[in-house]
Amino acid sequence: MGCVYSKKVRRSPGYEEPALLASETPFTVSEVEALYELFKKLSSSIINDGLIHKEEFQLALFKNSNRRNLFADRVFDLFDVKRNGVIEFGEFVRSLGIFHPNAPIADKVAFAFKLYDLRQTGYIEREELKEMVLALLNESDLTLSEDVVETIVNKTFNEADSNGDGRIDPEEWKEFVSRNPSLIKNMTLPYLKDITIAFPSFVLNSEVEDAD
Amino acid sequence: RPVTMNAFELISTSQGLNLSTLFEK
Repeated sequence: MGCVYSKKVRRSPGYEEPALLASETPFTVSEVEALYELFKKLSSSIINDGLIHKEEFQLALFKNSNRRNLFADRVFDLFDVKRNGVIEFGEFVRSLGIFHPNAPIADKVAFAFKLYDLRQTGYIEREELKEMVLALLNESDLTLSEDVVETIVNKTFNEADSNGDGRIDPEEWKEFVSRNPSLIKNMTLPYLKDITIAFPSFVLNSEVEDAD
Repeated sequence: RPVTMNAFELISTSQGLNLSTLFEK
């Protein structure tokens, strides 16, 4: 009798079926299940509610839940597709799918553009680029003179802003990345190819479910 | 030679963009 209900597994709010997520991403079903193990770990590190909060994301990235970072904030916001302040499992898998080595390059290019379009105006503005350079320097304890920063930003802008309107649009970005492919190197996580090796405990969970 | 650096290349080295740390146990 009780057996029917014993297979009830506690799922996070926002949990989605691995088969569905696998059909929409480069992951296989077992890789999505492995990602669920990672997700459970990340989403219970501070607040045990099955959702990844900003502090938990920061803790995973920096081993410090209070360490704020402009880029980590942007990544978090892009993963949080529903904009409700937390990352749900489906959002986590779909977003990480973009970082899969087999994901379309166009998706990676578009994601990087959104990341750098800080104020979501549809363009990367000169001010935004400068703000990001300053944030990086600050994070790395590097000091460059105002002149050098201006030179770096201007030079990059001159190369990327081909129509010279003072902002980089998605087409210009695409073109710029095709000339400088290393710019989206960080949009690929080789780890994602071996995710079932990295988080093998899903096998155990699957067996528990199947045993019913 | 920072002057010849591409700003986006520089930015991409941010620790906040290094998501591989999410997979560290």
